[in-house]
Amino acid sequence: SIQNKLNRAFKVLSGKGRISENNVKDAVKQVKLSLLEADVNYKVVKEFINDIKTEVLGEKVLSSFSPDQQFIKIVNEELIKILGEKKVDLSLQNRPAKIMVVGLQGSGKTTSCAKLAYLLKKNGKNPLLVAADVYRPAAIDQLIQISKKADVPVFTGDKKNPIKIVEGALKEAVKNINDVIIFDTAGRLHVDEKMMDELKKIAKITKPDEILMVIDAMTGQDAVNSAKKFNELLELSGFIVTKLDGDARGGVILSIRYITEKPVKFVGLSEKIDGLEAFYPDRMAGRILG
Amino acid sequence: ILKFDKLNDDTLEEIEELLILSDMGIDTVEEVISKLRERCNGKDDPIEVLKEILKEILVISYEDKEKNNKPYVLSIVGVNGTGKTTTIGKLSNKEVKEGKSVVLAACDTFRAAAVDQLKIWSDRTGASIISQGQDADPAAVAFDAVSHAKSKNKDVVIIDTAGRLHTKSNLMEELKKINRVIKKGIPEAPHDTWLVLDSTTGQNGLIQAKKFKETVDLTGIILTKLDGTAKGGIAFAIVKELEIPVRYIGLGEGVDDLKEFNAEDFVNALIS
Ligand SMILES: Nc1nc2c(ncn2[C@@H]2O[C@H](COP(=O)(O)OP(=O)(O)OP(=O)(O)O)[C@@H](O)[C@H]2O)c(=O)[nH]1
Ligand SMILES: Nc1nc2c(ncn2[C@@H]2O[C@H](COP(=O)(O)OP(=O)(O)OP(=O)(O)O)[C@@H](O)[C@H]2O)c(=O)[nH]1
Ligand SMILES: [Mg+2]
Ligand SMILES: [Mg+2]
Repeated sequence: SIQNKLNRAFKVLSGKGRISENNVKDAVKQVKLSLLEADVNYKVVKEFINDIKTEVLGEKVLSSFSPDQQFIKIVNEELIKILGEKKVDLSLQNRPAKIMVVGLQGSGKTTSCAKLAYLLKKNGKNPLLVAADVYRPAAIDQLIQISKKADVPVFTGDKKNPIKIVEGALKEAVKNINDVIIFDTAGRLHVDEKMMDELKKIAKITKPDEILMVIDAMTGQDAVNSAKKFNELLELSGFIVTKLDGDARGGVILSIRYITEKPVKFVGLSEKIDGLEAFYPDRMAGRILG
Repeated sequence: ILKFDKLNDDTLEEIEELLILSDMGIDTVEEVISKLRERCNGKDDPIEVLKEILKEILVISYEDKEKNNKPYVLSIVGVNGTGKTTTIGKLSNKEVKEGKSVVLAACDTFRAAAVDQLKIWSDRTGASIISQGQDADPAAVAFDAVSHAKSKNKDVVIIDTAGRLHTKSNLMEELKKINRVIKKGIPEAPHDTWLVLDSTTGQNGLIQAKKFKETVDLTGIILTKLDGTAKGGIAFAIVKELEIPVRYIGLGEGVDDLKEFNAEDFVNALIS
């Protein structure tokens, strides 16, 4: 066909018929640096680049691109695939459905719990918030105050024992006919065995439909350590990535997706009660690649 | 524990990986690696040379503003959730134990229960607190606290500010306003402004430090949550490029979990 003839002529002219290790060397370096600047984990970057190289080397160069450009185009497509090609909804099977919100200190859990309650209420649910952080000064007050903006009740129980509080919340939800329970937990380190055991215990008692780990978008290389540990100990159902209204590139998202393969269900885009949105993988790919 | 008996390409690659994984950032890492190459001769222990290079970056002189100012006014700033309020609790505990009278200014009038949280820390440590409650003007609270400290002859004022992303210009303007108003009470105040940085923060930490420095002239950094597995390597780029010292590190959520920054300990923990 005329198209094939033209293509072949183009190939001869450009002299770069196939993608070789050499002619994408610059693009590989550029992508590697860009992903590291974006805080993608170093080991993930190396594996990701190798996976792409394996796929791409020997491929025909499309006549409308240089091998470099084609490599970057493929990187972008692969990024989107790893980030999760489509939006994943909350899976709320049980009556009442239960959502446990966990993560490191200061990541945005309490704020995200209230935002989730607001969103679910807007969608016709009757949520109950549970204040299971008895450690941080004024954590319970904080949840009560923000929940007013969501117009959702907060169960506080004895305000002393997280295990007793979650048990009490289950009973309260039956009494109140709540159809979703959202458990706010204290921030904790993945290396704090006693606190991680507390989470396991809460999960055992509440049998959650969702265990969402809240991750700060500005987190760097260490995110794979905490995400991996939380996932191993709790079997996460997904992530919420907060503070994306800043200018952090958010490479942490590629790292946690690559390592755990659990979906990012929501992103935090402001401190306000309506500041929780669905995660769009293609928009994120562009931001990470820079 | 890293241990090499000579410097070769494999050794350098392992060191490079360790440093990148610590959040040091590729530019700083490359500078360190090239210094290591030029300084390391056949009989040096590469790890000892590396430690020296890293320590040199972190050691920087600073003025002790607390010694000659009464009241000494310290402002604490940073993005959301890094540990500012908790760090203020720890700092006030240290000061009170050293016999100083401390006033905390509740200038986070925005976030839910921020004032309640600071009040608990003032109760725990014996510091007094000046607050005008939720939604008050932070600058007015700061002025109030500084005036109170002056008239009551207090030693230290520590200002807790709301977490804010450096990309929000109206919030950065608010910080400038707080300082303008404080200066009406004490022209040289705040004597110190320290940025509280979460040690799990990646490369964005450098951008944060730059933006806050442009806005309120930072004089120090506090690195929190070093009791986790994050190494806080972004501190190297911040100290080097902005010439600001790390003053303290946070090692937990308790009132005593604060340590004065020591470059040697920090570097040893990073390399281990
Ligand atoms: N700009 C912005 N700020 C956020 C977002 N999510 C949370 N924050 C802020 O981040 C800070 C920490 O949020 P919290 O909800 O207290 O975090 P947490 O994980 O519950 O903290 P701990 O309970 O102490 O572990 C607060 O200042 C929040 O207002 C977000 O998506 N964007
Ligand atoms: N493990 C650990 N946790 C810390 C440390 N410093 C603070 N935290 C925790 O981090 C969380 C956030 O601390 P805050 O003091 O509320 O942080 P903040 O910067 O004032 O937050 P905003 O005012 O909302 O911006 C709390 O759960 C603290 O207990 C630390 O050094 N180690
Ligand atoms: Mg919380
Ligand atoms: Mg605070």
